[in-house]
Amino acid sequence: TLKDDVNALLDNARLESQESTSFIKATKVLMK
Amino acid sequence: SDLEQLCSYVNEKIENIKKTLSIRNLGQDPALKTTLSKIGDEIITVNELLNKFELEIQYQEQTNSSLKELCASLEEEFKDVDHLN
Amino acid sequence: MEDEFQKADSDLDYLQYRLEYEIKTNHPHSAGEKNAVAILKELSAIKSRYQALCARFKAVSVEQKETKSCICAILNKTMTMIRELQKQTNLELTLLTEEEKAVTEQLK
Repeated sequence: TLKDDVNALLDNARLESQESTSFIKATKVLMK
Repeated sequence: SDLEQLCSYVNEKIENIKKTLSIRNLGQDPALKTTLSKIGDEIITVNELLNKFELEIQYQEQTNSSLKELCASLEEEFKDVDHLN
Repeated sequence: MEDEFQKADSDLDYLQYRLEYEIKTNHPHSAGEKNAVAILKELSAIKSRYQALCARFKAVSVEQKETKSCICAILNKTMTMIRELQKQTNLELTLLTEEEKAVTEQLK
């Protein structure tokens, strides 16, 4: 179960990173 | 809370002793040996996953700093617009 | 009371030591095999590493959400004020481009 928990958390962390990257891009478009 | 800390400290030691007791008959029980060896392999796998997870967290901490910089420069821009207003 | 706790603590340590010594002596691990006691220790080490990383990740996530909502709030009030300014100065309202509309929706 520890392995499954870490896998789930890793997927969650990667998803959050993608969201943040697109958030920063969107913000920079509006700043222009 | 000191007493609670003391209790969890002692409980953790007791838990460790119980775990070590569970492998005491390692020799008599070959299945136990196999299980233990599998756990050993899983530990390597989980450690590799934790390494990836730690890298992801470091990346997120860097992203946080960029978001904070963005927030600060936006605040400056708002002040300019407010001043214009 | 304190002496009793001290004694219990050292008794537990001695118990742990004797058990590990007995396992290592009675079941020496052959080459390539893993030392049973070491595996147990690694198991608890990996659990505490996991808990530490979870706590770190949680803190990062909370901080990230706060900064993002702060950015959205500033963007909103800036864009509102720019529209006000354009009205006051009779400048024609520059419409948002498709891209700007899309990202505005996204940030909402």
